[in-house]
Amino acid sequence: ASMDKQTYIIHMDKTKITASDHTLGNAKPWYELMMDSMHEILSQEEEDMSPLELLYIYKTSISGFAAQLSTKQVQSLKRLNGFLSAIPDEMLSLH
Amino acid sequence: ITHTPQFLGLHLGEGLWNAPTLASDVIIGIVDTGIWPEHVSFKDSSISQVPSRWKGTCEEGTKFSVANCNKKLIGARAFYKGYETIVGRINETMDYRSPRDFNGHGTHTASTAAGNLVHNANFLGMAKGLASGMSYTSRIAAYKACWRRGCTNSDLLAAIDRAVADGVDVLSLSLGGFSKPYYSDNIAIATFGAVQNGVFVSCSAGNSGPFSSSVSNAAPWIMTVAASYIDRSFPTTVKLGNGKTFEGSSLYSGKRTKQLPLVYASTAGGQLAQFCINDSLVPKLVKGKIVACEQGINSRAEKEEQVKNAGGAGMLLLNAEIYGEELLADSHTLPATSLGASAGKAIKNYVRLNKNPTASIMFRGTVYGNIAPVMAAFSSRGPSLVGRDVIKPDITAPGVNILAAWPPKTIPSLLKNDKRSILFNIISGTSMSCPHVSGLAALLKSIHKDWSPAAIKSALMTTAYVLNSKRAPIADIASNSSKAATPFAFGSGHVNPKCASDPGLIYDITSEDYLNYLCSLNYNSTQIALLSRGNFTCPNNVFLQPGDLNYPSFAVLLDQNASNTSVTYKRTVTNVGTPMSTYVVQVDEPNGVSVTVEPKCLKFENLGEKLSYNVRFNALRRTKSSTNFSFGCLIWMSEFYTVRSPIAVTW
Repeated sequence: ASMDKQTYIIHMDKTKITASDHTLGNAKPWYELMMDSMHEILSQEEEDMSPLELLYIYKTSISGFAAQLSTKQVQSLKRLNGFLSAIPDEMLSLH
Repeated sequence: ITHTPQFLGLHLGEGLWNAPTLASDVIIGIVDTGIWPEHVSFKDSSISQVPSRWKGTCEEGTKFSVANCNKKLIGARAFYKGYETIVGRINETMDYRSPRDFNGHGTHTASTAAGNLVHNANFLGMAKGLASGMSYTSRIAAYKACWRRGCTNSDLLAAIDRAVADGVDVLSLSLGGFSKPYYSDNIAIATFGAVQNGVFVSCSAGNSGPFSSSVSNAAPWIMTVAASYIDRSFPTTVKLGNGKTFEGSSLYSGKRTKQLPLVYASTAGGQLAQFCINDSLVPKLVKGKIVACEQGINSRAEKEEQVKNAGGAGMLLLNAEIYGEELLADSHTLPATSLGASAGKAIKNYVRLNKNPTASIMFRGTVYGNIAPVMAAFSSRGPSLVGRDVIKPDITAPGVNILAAWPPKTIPSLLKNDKRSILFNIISGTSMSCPHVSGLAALLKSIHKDWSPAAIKSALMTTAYVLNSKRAPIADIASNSSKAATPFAFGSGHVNPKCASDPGLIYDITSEDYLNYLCSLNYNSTQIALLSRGNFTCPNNVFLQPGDLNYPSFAVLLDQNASNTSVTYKRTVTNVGTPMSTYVVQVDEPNGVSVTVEPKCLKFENLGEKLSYNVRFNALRRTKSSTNFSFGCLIWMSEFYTVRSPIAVTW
């Protein structure tokens, strides 16, 4: 499963990130709610239980995170409230 | 950097380099290969305490500790998680897993933007002088996100995100990739967030010129920087056995060669010997001779390596036709020089027609006073593939043969057996021009603390100049300097810091304006949300067209087949010059287009006052021989100010 994974940059609409039922009432920042939802969704996947390999959470100039994900996990994450896009990571060059 | 400050009109104790301007606290974030903190360019003498607003830090890592930061280098972080997932764990014999710079590029760009004063800086005696960054009292924060094989987007985004949170005022990115729509371009997305937070973002345009539409980092909120030659060169004279001489360029610091046998292609080796690729040169044919190598297939350093390994006594690097008379100076370890395409052609003919061709190379050191600026052939060109309604690149700054700080443990040449240790290196690229503009933006920010990133950008663009030191149009070296460069090469022109500090009028742009521009591109709500981060809805009942973005230049798209088509764009200018001032418009019409401006006169009574005008571009009848582009400009002139906007028409 790890071999099939690649790094994606997941862009989120932070205004649409809401607490799930059991986290309601917690005054968590949006990115913590996002992580909660993401773990919840991925843990529901029966076939792919490999742990999430989170690289970064982006909080200031963009909203989202970078993680190593399988294509199945990417599909699952599309169910996240506020999900906008998943862009595969790529290499840029010095000029 | 030595000499470029003077070339740009910056002098110690005067104008933008006077005490009040320099006392201001501006923080420049450099996203690059890290930094060599002990370098004399980053000493913190004469610099005040770190401002309390600064939230950054110096991260510990391999051969890097908190103690490496000071009042000059106030932040240093490293981002490698994305890189290591793609390339594997960083080999610490090849790089430092910390903000320390192994490559040299980040140290060079950081010192160009904001390096402190260093007397008698030089590269092996060349380009000697007082070195300083463009804004030599500004603070530096180094965000290392580029490693041996490149920079991953995930690391770059982490660096940008962190830099903005830390509180940088200016971000400098001398890197890039292929251009793509803004909603799928991670750098465009992240830098939009930076600009929303008041950060000025300067990016290199790329080194893929002179090919058309090669520009990268072309989002309108980014300052996209092209590269030029300054008036300094490192000339060589190549003399052939037939008496003909050619001028080249080299940073070789040794003596001239004797007149030696000259070999090329089949007289130097086997297949592809003309490119001096791996194992193509035959030592018995090359030993003790000068080898001519054509540009292409492998790098310039690799060609030198091959010539050295085969026992060559010297090398002539011949430009491919497309790069014209481009003359980049390389820090060779054997007598070698680059030569333009026309010299290359003559030399290849000479070798073919003579049984015993010979050549010598003389190295003439550092020479000043060339006609300048001239556009570098390698500098990437517009029009932008993703936003034809904005002229890109935006501006030009020095980017050829730039001396700046270098880690003493990093060899200057990329050659395997180079043992030289230097403190300053001379390299070329839009990577080098970009931090010039970052530093200049910091200077403007220090004077005009309330100016938005777009206002600073406008000031730099509308005051840029388009004539060289001989009062002739800036030439393009890709055309052998026979043709004037166009706005698709130099944008609004060559940066002019003194005028930019007092531009008279500015074209300001808010975050909402940029988002309306994206709406006018028919982006859907998801695409808009990617950039706005979710708090913007396109207005319903408003006519939006991309050309109405309040940009300081005009990119006009006209239909080739329809006669009498026209477009009208609106602009709003803010008076930042003198309170009571009158501006009159002057237009240099692009070929095949009539331009009408209403009103033709703008009368301001107060500072900060905004006035709008409409400009109508009307297509005239065109001939079949017409090119796809034509260029002009629109200038608002007052008693004290000239506010110039280039016009580029694409048919």
